[in-house]
Amino acid sequence: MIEAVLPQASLLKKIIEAIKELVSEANFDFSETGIRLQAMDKSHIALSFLHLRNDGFSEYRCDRSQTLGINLESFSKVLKCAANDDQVQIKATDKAESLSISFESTAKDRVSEFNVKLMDIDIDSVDVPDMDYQATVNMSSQEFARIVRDMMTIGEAITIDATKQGVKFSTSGDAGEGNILLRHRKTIDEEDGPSSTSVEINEPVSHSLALKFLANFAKAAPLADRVSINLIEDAPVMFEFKISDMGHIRFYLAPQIEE
Amino acid sequence: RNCQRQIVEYFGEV
Repeated sequence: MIEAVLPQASLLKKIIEAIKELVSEANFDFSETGIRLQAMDKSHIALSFLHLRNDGFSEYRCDRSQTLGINLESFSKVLKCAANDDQVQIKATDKAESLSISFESTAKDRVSEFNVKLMDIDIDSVDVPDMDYQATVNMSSQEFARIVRDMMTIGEAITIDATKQGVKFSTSGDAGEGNILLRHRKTIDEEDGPSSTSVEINEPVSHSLALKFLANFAKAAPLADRVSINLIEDAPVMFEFKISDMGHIRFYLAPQIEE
Repeated sequence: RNCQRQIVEYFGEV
């Protein structure tokens, strides 16, 4: 038996919106400690990873570990039937064939219940190692979304250069080229404002990435004020959006290399 | 020409 309650449906809506473009179907692994999801896009170049800890839910019960395969488009459609402030409960019995999702209004005078069919999803899982990144950029997630949007008007790829001075995003295309530099601020305090950027760096590092994936990652911006971009030579770039006090979404993207 | 290796080429398969 699985039962998880979130006080606000908006959080679950944002989580599913952040990954549904990249992944159409995914396995949600429920265990005593919380929920995990790992899924790759069709081309296996981007990996989405979600972790929600049990203590972030207002109620959480998982009697035995269980994997639920869910079509994210269907999940998203059902979540659109919830008001943002509704309490949401998800529930599945052992060996269930569907996931029960119910919404309760703040006044507790309206309760709706939906069932989404579960599916067997055969996916390749990867073992993501803990890595010592050479550079970590911490910046406003809104700023990140804006840069991605701006760069897409010119090119299809973006180069991220992290140095002690800051982080530079650049692109080029048939129409021309452009770059945006965010200077490093030593401390991110209120004086600097929430839009400031920090770059923790051991060694300068540069990667080129396909912008279309970053546009998908930027859909996680409503979940978190900040995003961290973690770079290391010869490995996927990791983008992390923290989900307030309960976990995170991480996206790993393989860099473009010259053939 | 630019190309990308798949994620599994960086991280091992489970």
